[in-house]
Amino acid sequence: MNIFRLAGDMTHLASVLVLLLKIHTIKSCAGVSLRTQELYAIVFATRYLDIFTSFVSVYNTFMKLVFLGSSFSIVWYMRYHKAVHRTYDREQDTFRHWFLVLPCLVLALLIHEKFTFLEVLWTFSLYLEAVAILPQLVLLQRTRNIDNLTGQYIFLLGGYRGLYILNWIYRYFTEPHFVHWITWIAGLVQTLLYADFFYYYFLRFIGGRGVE
Amino acid sequence: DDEYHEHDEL
Repeated sequence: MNIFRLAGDMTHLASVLVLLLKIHTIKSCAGVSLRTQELYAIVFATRYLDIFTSFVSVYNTFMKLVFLGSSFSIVWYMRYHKAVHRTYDREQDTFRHWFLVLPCLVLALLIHEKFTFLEVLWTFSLYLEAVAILPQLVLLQRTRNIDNLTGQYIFLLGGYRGLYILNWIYRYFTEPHFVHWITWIAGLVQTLLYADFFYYYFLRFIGGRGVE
Repeated sequence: DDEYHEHDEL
C-alpha cells in the first residue's frame, strides 16, 4: 500500500459517501444517472467475486463490502425508494448503457491476463468501469449544473482514478514485475474521459460563476 | 517469473 493508492481509495470512498449522503439526507437523486449507478454495481459485482476465494487483507475485504453495499443501495434507492425515485429524471437519463456492457465483455474475452472465469470477469469490470461514467457525464451536459453534490461526486470519482495512476507509476518503479498494461490503459482511458469535466469544474472555481 | 499475481488493488 502506498500513499497514492490509499488516497485513491479514500477519494473513491468519499465519492460514494457524498452520493449516499445526497440521496439519503435530501431524499433526492436529481441530476444523478441511475444508468451509471447500475454499471458501477455491475463493476463491483464482477470485480469482487474473489471476495470469497482470496483474502488479501482486512482493509481490502472491508472496502470491497463497502463499495458493493453502497453501489447496490444507491441503485435500490433510485429504483424503489418512493420519495427518491420521484426525483429521478428518467427522460434525461437515456444513455444506452447496455451497449457498453457487451463490447466490454467481448473485449475481456479477447484481451485478459489469464483465461479463467474470475480473471475474465475481473478484466470485464475494469473495461466497464472505464466507461461507466458516460451516462452521468451525458446527463450532466443536459442538466447543465455542476454546482451541487453530483458535481462533487463526479470530481471525487475522477480524482480517485487519477490518484490510482500515480499509484501504478509508484509501484512500477518500486516493485519488480509490476506490469499490468490492461489495468493501466483502462485506468488512463477512464481518467481521460473526465478531462473536460475537470476543465469546466475548475473554470467554475476560478470564475466563481455557474458554468453552462 | 510469471507467477499468477493476486489482484491486491480494489
